Amino acid sequence: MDPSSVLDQTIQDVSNLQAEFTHILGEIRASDTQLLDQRKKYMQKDSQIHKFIRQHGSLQEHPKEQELSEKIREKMSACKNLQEQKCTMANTALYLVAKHLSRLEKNIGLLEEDGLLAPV
Amino acid sequence: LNSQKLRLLHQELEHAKDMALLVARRERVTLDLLEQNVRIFDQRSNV
Amino acid sequence: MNDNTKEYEKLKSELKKSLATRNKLEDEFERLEQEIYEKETEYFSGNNATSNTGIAGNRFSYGGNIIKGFDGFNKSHHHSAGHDSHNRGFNNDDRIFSLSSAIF
Repeated sequence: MDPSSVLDQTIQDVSNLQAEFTHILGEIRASDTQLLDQRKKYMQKDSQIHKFIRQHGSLQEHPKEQELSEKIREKMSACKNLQEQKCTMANTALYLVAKHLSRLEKNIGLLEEDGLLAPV
Repeated sequence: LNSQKLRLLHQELEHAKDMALLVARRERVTLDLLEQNVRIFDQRSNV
Repeated sequence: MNDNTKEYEKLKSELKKSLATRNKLEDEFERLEQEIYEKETEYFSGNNATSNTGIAGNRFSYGGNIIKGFDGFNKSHHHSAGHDSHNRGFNNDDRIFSLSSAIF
C-alpha cells in the first residue's frame, strides 16, 4: 500500500460520486417543486375555511367544510409522502459520500502509521 | 505530490459530506414542519 | 358549561404550543438554508482565487470536487493547466446544495 495506489483506488471509487450527487440533488429539487405546488393548493382551500370563519364566526360551519377538510388532509398526506422521499434521497447522498470518506480515512491512517504519507 | 493529492481529496470529500449532512438535516426539519402543520390543522378544527 | 370552557382552554393551549413549536422549526429551517448558502460561498471564494505559487500552492492545478467531479486528481499538472474545467471559477449555478431547495 502506498499513497499512489490509495489515490488511484479512491479516485476510481468516487468517479461516479459527482454524477450521483447531481442526480440526487436534482431529484430533491423536483420533488420540492411538486410539494410546494401541493402545499399551495391546500393552503388555498384552508384559507377558504378561514375566510368563512372570519365572516360568519366559528360556530357556523362552512357548507363545504367536510369536503374541504378531507381534501386538505389528502394534500397534506401527499406532501408528507413527497417529503419522506426527499429525506431518503438526502440520506442516500450522505451515506454515499460518508462511505468513501470513511474508507479513505482508514487508508490515510494506515499510510501515516507506516510513515508512507508526507505530513500536512 | 501524491500525498498532497490524497490530503486534498480527503478535504474535498469532507466538504461534500458536511454539505450532504446539512441537506439531510434541512429535509428532516421540513418533514417535522409538515407533521406539525397537520397537527395544527387538526387542533384548529377541534378548537 | 365549566367543563366545556376547560376543554376549550385546554385545546387552545395545545394549539398555542404547537404553533410555537412550528415557529421554532421554521427558524431552524431558515438557519439551515442560510448555513448551506454560506458554506457554499465560503467554499467558492476559497477556490475561485487564482494562485501563481506553482504546483504545491494552486488547488486548481490538480484536483476536483463534488461539483465538477474528481477526474482532475488523475491528471498531471501539465495536462490540467489552462484547459481543465476544474480551473473555471464557480458561479451561482454551481450551488447544487442550495438549489436542491425549490424555495431558494
